[in-house]
Amino acid sequence: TEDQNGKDEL
Amino acid sequence: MNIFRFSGDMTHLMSVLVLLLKIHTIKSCAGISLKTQELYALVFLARYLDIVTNFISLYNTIMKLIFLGSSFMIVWYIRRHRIVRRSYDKEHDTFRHLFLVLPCFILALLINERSAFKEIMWTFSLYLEAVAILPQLVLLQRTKNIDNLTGQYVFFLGAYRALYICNWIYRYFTEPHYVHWITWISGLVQTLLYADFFYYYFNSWKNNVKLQLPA
Repeated sequence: TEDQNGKDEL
Repeated sequence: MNIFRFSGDMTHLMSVLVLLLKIHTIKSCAGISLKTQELYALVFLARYLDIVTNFISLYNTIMKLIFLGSSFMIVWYIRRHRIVRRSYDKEHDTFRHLFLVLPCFILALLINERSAFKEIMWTFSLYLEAVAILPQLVLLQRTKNIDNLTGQYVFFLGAYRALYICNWIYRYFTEPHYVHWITWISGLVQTLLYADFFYYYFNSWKNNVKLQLPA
């Protein structure tokens, strides 16, 4: 579920 | 998700809970910078624009809702709550929002990964988060007696940043194509701002004396 862009971070 | 990232999120959550605990139970916001809290509300608003359009995980969405909700709730408490607002240290919390918001916005327009609206707002939120703690640190310096909860609040925030750096190092070595200069540099700047605070925090803890930052 973690996306390539690092946009899965808060 | 790795352990650093998760621990970082949890210390971030702890910082918010400590602050809400202080405000809600003691009904006091003494030593808390409204400016910093308003900047955080703006940070989350700008960063989580994709909350409804881009689903990553339930964890992610819930955490976003918590950070958005709590930041606005804290601002509401300090500005509007009949009792809490009386303890707000207006005289010492004099930092101007615009001095931080404007340069961050201009920088986001100039330096970003893609010049799309959401991307620029996301970059703006990273730059702004890096410096949003400044009004709080200035206020701590001006405050003679920093109470334990306020000290812990800033400590947890700093710990969250430090853990995120560990998370980036871990991801860099374990995930292909994980390179994010903008996130890293603004995150590093943000963490360095806590260095001074950490130094005095650990000293006060080691020597068992009340935390006080030199003017």
